[in-house]
Amino acid sequence: SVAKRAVAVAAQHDKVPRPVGFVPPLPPCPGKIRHFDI
Amino acid sequence: VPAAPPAPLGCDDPESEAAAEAAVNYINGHSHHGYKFALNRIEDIRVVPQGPNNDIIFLELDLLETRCHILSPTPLDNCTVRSFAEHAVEGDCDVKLQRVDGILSVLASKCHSHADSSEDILKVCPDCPLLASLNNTEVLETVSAALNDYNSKTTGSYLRLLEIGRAQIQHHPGHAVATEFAVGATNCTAKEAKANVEACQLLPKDQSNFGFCTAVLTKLPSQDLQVDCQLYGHQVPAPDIPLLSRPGVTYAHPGQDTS
Repeated sequence: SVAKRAVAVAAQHDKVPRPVGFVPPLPPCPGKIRHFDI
Repeated sequence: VPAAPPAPLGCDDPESEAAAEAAVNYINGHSHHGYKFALNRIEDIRVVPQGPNNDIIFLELDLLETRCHILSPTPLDNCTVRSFAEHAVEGDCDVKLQRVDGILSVLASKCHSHADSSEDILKVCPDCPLLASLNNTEVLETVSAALNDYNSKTTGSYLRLLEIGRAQIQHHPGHAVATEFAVGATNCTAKEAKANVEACQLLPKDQSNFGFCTAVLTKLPSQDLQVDCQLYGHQVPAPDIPLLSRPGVTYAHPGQDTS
C-alpha cells in the first residue's frame, strides 16, 4: 500500500546532507557571456 | 511507456550554438545599415518538435555591435566587438528557425538595437565620449567637411555619402567630434566632380565600390581635421541592400516577423 509521507518525515529527508563536492546543475539558460554584459 | 521527452537544450549546448550561429549569419546577411553584430549570449532557446528530424527552434539572442560596417567584406570572426568604453551598442533578437534533418534555416527574426546607458559609461569612464545623435549639427558638419576634404585631395573616384554609422562627441579635455560613415564610389573622378558634381552618381550595382571613412574634427585646443577612407573594392552585391537607411536600429524584416 502507498502511504503518503508525513511532511515532517519528508522535511527530514530534504535535510539529507549533500555529498561532499556536490555541485547543483547549472540552469540551462541563459548561456555564457562571450564579451561583456551591458 | 511513452519515451521520456528529450531533456531541454542548454543555452551553451553545441546544438544551441549552431542555431545561434545560423541566426547571427542570417541577421548580418539581411541587415541593410549600421554595423555587423556578434553573438554575446544565448538568452534562451526553446525547441518544439514537429515530427521526426523536424524541429522549430525559438532563440532569444543578445548581440553586440562590432566595428565592421555591414558593407565590409571582413569576416565576422575578424570584426572586433566595440568595447564598453567606446559606448557599446547591444542588439536583442528573437529568431525562429527550422531544423530538418539537421539543416537549419531561419524562418523569421526581429531585432532591436540600443546603446548602453550614458550613466553606466560615465560611472566607469567619466571622460569617455558618448554617442551623439546622427543628425546632430556638429556631426553633420564634421561628416560634410571630412568628405569634402577627402574628395579635394584624392586622385581616385569622387565619393558620395551612403550613411553615417556612428558619431561621438568628446567635451573634455578639449572638444572633438569623431564620426564613422559609409561611402560609395561614383562614376566621376574627383577632378570631374569639380566641374559638374551633379553628374556624379553612385556606380551601378554590378560595379559598386563601397568604402568606410573615419573622421575626427578637433575644435579645442586648436582646429584640426583627420580623415581616413578605405574603399573595399568591388564585391558581388548581396541580394538587395538599400543604400540609405537610418542606422542604429535594426529593423524587423518586413513580412517575416516572429509571430
